[in-house]
Amino acid sequence: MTIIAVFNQKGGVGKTTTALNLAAALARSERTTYGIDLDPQAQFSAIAGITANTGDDTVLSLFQRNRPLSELVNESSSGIKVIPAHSELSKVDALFGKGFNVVNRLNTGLKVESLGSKSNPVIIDCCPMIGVLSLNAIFACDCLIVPISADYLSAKGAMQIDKTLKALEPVLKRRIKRRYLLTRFDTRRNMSLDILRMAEEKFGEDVCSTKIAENVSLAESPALNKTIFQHAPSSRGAHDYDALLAELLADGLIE
Amino acid sequence: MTIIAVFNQKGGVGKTTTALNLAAALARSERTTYGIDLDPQAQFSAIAGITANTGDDTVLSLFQRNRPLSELVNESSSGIKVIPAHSELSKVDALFGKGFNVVNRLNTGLKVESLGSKSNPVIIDCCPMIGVLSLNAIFACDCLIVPISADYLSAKGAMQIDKTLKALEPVLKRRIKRRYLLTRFDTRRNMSLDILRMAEEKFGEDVCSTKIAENVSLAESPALNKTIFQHAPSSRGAHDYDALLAELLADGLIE
Ligand SMILES: Nc1ncnc2c1ncn2[C@@H]1O[C@H](COP(=O)(O)OP(=O)(O)OP(=O)(O)O)[C@@H](O)[C@H]1O
Ligand SMILES: Nc1ncnc2c1ncn2[C@@H]1O[C@H](COP(=O)(O)OP(=O)(O)OP(=O)(O)O)[C@@H](O)[C@H]1O
Ligand SMILES: [Mg+2]
Ligand SMILES: [Mg+2]
Repeated sequence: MTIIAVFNQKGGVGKTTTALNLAAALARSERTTYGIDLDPQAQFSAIAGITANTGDDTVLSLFQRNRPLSELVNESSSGIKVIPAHSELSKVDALFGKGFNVVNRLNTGLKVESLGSKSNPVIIDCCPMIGVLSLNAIFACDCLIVPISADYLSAKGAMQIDKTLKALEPVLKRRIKRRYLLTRFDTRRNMSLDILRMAEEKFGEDVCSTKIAENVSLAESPALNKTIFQHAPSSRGAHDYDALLAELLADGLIE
Repeated sequence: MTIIAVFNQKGGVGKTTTALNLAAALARSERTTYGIDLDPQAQFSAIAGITANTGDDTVLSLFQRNRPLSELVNESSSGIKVIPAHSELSKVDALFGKGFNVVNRLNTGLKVESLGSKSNPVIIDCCPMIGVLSLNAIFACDCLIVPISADYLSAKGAMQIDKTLKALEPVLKRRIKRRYLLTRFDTRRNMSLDILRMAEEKFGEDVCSTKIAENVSLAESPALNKTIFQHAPSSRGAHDYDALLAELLADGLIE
């Protein structure tokens, strides 16, 4: 089973950059890879070159009328099969905020279509809010990746998630696998090493050995609607996301 | 009138860093300065050392029972008078998302208490979402500051806001004053200069001449729950936020 959700309630820590480039690395490794955009701001979709015309062409229709996920898939030049987002996705929290029974909607939708199997990995990009959408991603995933952008406020966001996951475990009846990924890592800054040490003390083995370096090519690629592999395949950023894929494969978190 | 809202729908672009340090600069200039935290993640509040015990000690009570804002004020060692946030604030979007008549609640609450006058400036920190809370900030403010963190995705967020503001003008019956503030500006990166040029072409005079440089002291101060002036008063970050205050005073956006 390979469904990975990328979440941190802090904004701007590299969720989209990670979801997109990890999915692209998977697609380049000859795996049929799905990318699900659960952020109403739809940046993952936009960078991958996919625009949903209405909310109905997104996961919103899974919630509103149980539309099969396979009908929502778009081929992208990035190689990723994209299920896009749209601003109307924000309705999900407003419509379904009250019932706790909607948190398994995505989980069920994926299983019904056999998505997220070994041969069909799924990467889910989340928005920086613990709402119905992000909870669906957390309940659906086999592993949660929490990017920590080498600064205190994003590390604080990660600590918060640790608490949230503990609170959800009795409901889920299992411990959600998670990996904390240092991003925007600048070895010249003491703060980066400070944050790494904090993360290792708190999360131990769950901290990825791979760190994504601060690399301007990663920040440039969205402007061209490209993944790092399309924009700068020999860059440090491309190397780091390949290394992350290799680590997740070696650890059995991706099969 | 001096009510400044700090908003950009992109995450992690420096909204809280700007709201906090601009408010601190104002407080140091001997003005009675109010900081209103409208982000359920309450980072502005936390860094200023203020924890709301319940949602009722936040702007939520203004919405739920028209509680006077003056009852919500806390003295902070930063010198700012803080009206804090709390995770329960996220209820506002769920409860009031439907009616458009709630967008003036903060506006009215401030006027009733004569907050935001020349001698009582108010700075409002927003979350990265265009919902009821952020709309209240936009409708209440005399000037909107949009931080742009010198990368393409945050510039894209700023373009989006420009569209949103245009759409709101018929409802507001006035043009909302706005300033775009380049933050995390790194002169060694071509991308920073690229983004500055893009912003100047699109927004012209509305781009602040002051740019907040990428400065590690600004990233460190939250860890110590300090403003930049408490943590590193001779740092580049402190200098830049003082310069921002001077520019806004010279332009008459703050009186
Ligand atoms: N390793 C990196 N090196 C350089 N820039 C990076 C890196 N990772 C991300 N960025 C840039 O930092 C900004 C924030 O990253 P990104 O949008 O991926 O974060 P996010 O967590 O998805 O944000 P949001 O909370 O708004 O969804 C973007 O401009 C991105 O291009
Ligand atoms: N000029 C700067 N130099 C260095 N670091 C900065 C600068 N401005 C902000 N930061 C750091 O960047 C991160 C994001 O900043 P901040 O939290 O203020 O953004 P935000 O827009 O309020 O985020 P959110 O959308 O999550 O509310 C923080 O760790 C902050 O300390
Ligand atoms: Mg994102
Ligand atoms: Mg903030």
